[in-house]
Amino acid sequence: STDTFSYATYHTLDEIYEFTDLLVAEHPQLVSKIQIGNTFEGRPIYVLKFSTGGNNRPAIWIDTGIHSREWVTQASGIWFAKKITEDYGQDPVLTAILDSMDILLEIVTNPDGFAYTHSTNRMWRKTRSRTQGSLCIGVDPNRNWDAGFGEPGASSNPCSETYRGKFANSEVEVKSIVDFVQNHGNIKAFISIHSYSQLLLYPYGYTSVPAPNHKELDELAKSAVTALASLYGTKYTYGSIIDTIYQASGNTVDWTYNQGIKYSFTFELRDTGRYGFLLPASQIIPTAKETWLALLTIMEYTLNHPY
Amino acid sequence: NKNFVGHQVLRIFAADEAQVQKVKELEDLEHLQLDFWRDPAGAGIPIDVRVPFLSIQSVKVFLESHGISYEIMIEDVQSLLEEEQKQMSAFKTRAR
Repeated sequence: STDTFSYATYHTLDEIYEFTDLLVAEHPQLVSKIQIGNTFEGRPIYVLKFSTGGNNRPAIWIDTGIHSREWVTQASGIWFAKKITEDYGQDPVLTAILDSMDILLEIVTNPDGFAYTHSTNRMWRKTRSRTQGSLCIGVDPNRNWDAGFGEPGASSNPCSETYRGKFANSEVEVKSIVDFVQNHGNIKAFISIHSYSQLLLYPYGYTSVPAPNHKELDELAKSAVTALASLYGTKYTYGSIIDTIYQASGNTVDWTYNQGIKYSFTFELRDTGRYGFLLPASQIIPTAKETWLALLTIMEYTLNHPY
Repeated sequence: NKNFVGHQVLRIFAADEAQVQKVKELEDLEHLQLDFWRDPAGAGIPIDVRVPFLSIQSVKVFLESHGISYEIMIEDVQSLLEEEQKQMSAFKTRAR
């Protein structure tokens, strides 16, 4: 049962996929599982769809764990999934959102990389695709999107951790989302979750030209980090990617924003200053709980500010 | 599983742009096999880097010779990974 599932420990890919199957079985009227593709190594890529009905309703996308070693993100994704099933019908804000919109949640965005972190190299970040002419493996799936692809802020070296790939969407894990988003055509918010360093970022990363909705995104980010901090006082910095960290071309939310998804954000979750990617499992639930408040803020705003 | 015995994660504090550039030079030294967890972004923003055991001395000497301050964020990556594994195994035992 998902009631007895342990949310305060890290899980393997198989365990996460078993969890999602259980959740779907327990809430067939609310949750369904969509396979959006297969990874380079042939693993299925799943998205959980939370929907209370209607055809092609406007949707909110949340993905966790595109960088496989950021284990607290996949673990938070599991917690979010359970939280949605618990709170629908109980929490007025989430209920209002789901009565009008769908939530799409991809818990393991890079399944090959994630499996590899469990079996072989805990520090693996990229996909597991082969690059012709190189012994080095994998592409940074957060540099492989068709938004400023190939510009400064990503590497052309296959051995680099920020290798962008040979061409945009070369990674099936990226292309599967691209196809899904374009076929869906009605996604209104897109939130991509990473760890760590306590940031909430919005486009752009590939250019210093402010996004047309810069002011609105900045205000929404401020509200979201304020809500997040209200639980445990965790302080987040917010702003555009390029202004807040550094130039990053070919990243996820620049592409989604350019597709017309105005509310495009990326999170970097908790940084205790002590553990980095090795955040102890005891911090999964606090991290997920505080992040949920920020997610809810963005989702509610999306509901109330249609475009 | 890949072994991370003796790997350390250093938290580096670059005081100005010149020091940020110096740390970026480290990124280009492939033989050191550094893994930047938080890339050099700007002065005053912490930079975290996992340093394999064999490169620790060189990196620390480089930082100290350029007056760049740092602290050890993780003393031994492998010991943290073993803790993590132990916790996961304990959970599985309980679950069974």
